[in-house]
Amino acid sequence: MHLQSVALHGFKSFADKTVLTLRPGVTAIVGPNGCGKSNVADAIRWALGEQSPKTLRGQRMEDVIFHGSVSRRPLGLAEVSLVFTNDGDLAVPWSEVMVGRRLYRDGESEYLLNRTACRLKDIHDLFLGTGVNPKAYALMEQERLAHLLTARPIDRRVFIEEAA
Amino acid sequence: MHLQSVALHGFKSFADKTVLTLRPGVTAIVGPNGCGKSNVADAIRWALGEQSPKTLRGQRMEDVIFHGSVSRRPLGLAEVSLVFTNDGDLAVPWSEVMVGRRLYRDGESEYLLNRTACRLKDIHDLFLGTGVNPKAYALMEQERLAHLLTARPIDRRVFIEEAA
Amino acid sequence: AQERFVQAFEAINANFQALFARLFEGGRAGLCLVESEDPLEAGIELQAQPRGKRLQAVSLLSGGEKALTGLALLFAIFYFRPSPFCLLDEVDAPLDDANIDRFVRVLRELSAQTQFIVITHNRKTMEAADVLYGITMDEPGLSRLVSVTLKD
Amino acid sequence: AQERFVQAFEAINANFQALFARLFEGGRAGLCLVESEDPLEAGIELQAQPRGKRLQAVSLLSGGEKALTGLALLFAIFYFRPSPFCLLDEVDAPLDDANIDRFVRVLRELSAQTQFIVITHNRKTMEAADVLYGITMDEPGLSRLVSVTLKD
Ligand SMILES: Nc1ncnc2c1ncn2[C@@H]1O[C@H](COP(=O)(O)OP(=O)(O)OP(=O)(O)O)[C@@H](O)[C@H]1O
Ligand SMILES: Nc1ncnc2c1ncn2[C@@H]1O[C@H](COP(=O)(O)OP(=O)(O)OP(=O)(O)O)[C@@H](O)[C@H]1O
Ligand SMILES: [Mg+2]
Ligand SMILES: [Mg+2]
Repeated sequence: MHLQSVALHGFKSFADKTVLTLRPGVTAIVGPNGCGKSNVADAIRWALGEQSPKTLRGQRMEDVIFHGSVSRRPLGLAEVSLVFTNDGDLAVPWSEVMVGRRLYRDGESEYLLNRTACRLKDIHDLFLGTGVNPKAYALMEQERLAHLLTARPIDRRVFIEEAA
Repeated sequence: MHLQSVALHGFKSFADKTVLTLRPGVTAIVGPNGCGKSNVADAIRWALGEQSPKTLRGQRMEDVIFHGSVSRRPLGLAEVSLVFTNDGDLAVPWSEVMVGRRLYRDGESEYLLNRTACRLKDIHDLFLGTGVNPKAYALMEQERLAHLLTARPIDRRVFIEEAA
Repeated sequence: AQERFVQAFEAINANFQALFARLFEGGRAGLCLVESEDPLEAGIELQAQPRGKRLQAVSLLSGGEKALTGLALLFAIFYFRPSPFCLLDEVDAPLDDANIDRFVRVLRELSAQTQFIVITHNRKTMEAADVLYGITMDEPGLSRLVSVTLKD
Repeated sequence: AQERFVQAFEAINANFQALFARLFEGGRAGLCLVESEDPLEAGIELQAQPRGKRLQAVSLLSGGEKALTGLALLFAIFYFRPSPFCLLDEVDAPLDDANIDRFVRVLRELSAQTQFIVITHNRKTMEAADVLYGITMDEPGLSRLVSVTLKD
């Protein structure tokens, strides 16, 4: 399986719908400080079910909804969709699987599997054993990598256990 | 006042005596990963009286003594000396002030002011009010700078108070 | 379960030693189980010794050495159990030019079986990518995807 | 004592606002006293709003924006009360090229009254230095000072 596309709409600084189509191999995301690169990383975590606003640098989960700029009003909805190709790793018959998440400013929240409402548990169960989850070692930033070295032995074990 | 020279001998990776002569203006220290640049920063902190081995990335203060390499045996002594020019900021008659610190592997430790043994308190008192101390905001690395932004309001206050 | 963990641990440890030696052009590193006789309870200690240096606490390593050691461990896990994709956000920031080259070589190898999304400011890392996405904020506060460059 | 602190606070705050606006080419930032009516007890809250963006928690800023904001605060204190010397260890690592230029410009100004020792991997920062010290480990595990380059 691999990640085919990431679509962001109203998520953090991505007020307008933006779709990144990804291929196998190495994709680099570049741009000046503050342009939105790490926000894309946050979007992927969030769509996979990240529950802690702090992990996404916010104080409330509402902080991920586009809150306006000098030229735009805030939006009322944040939406991210990930499309995975399925070569048999996922226990479903479809060759493509779309995972979606929405958050409305009034607090209402949705998870979607191929555009059908579902529970977070369904997404969690679907990806169980594939290494695809918001806490995966596959989603790594500089700070967490350094922490791997200074972590207590017990915490480092969790890392290895996930792969076992 | 400014810092005129930093001499390291047996301090961390500086097994051989090394003297950096510094001028006013901007001095850049460059080199590959692991070559010893941050060790120079550690040396300056240590000579000013840093008491915590953890701040110097060690577990015991003994860790700052050159512990050997594939081609050299460990040394029994670490020594750092800093020479400051005195344009009247320091309450002493000398135009140059040398601050030194030594640590022997048996644990014996010395502080020196112009090559005369003194107590850490004497060095601390000499620099009081000048902003020169191991915890000064003038000794800044990337991690601590980021922490300034995420710190609790009370901790950030300490920073400003030092300048007041 | 104990069987699986021990197997994974030993395979990852072997990979880690090999990758460390590659990324540091020599030197030795390894993982060991500590704090308990029971493999299901033990923690994992990390040891790393760059070429020519003596073994000491990992805390004494430089910023770049720590980053590279962390990448050796991360990639060691990937060689054992590849993830479908891997997202790296500016993990190359503390590395000097020579280390970026070594990091990129391992990245290219792993990319044959793992899809990598690498956020970076580093030109050498960019040159190693198959596709380049540029993000800008020409309109302040608004992120926009502006350029997609494909190799070949 | 309260007098001194409030005076320092207001001067540093004014510097911080000005420096932030310079380093971010616009935008607004400021410090405020919080958690207590008594200035001697209050904590210091930081607000930062890059140009064109809305004011939000500082935590949501990017890595580079946080670093630059931190430098604005550090330098704001220096303009108020210069230290004899300042040691910066790879503080420029998260900054993009444009921000390094702005950082370097402020660094050069401050260097008229404060001696800077800057540890860096960045070429632009190196070019801004008056003196360049190179450290190598040709003999593994042994640091040696190898090159001193002076401008002019
Ligand atoms: N809910 C939101 N609405 C609008 N903008 C937001 C929101 N949340 C965060 N932002 C903006 O996103 C920006 C941060 O983006 P991001 O962290 O992706 O930058 P980056 O490209 O990773 O930069 P760097 O290279 O410095 O790491 C901040 O300036 C912040 O103002
Ligand atoms: N007591 C000691 N004896 C010998 N070597 C030591 C000692 N303490 C630390 N070192 C060595 O110093 C090296 C780290 O040096 P330092 O942190 O100064 O590197 P650096 O130049 O800052 O690199 P980077 O660019 O990665 O930050 C480590 O490899 C470590 O082995
Ligand atoms: Mg970022
Ligand atoms: Mg360093």
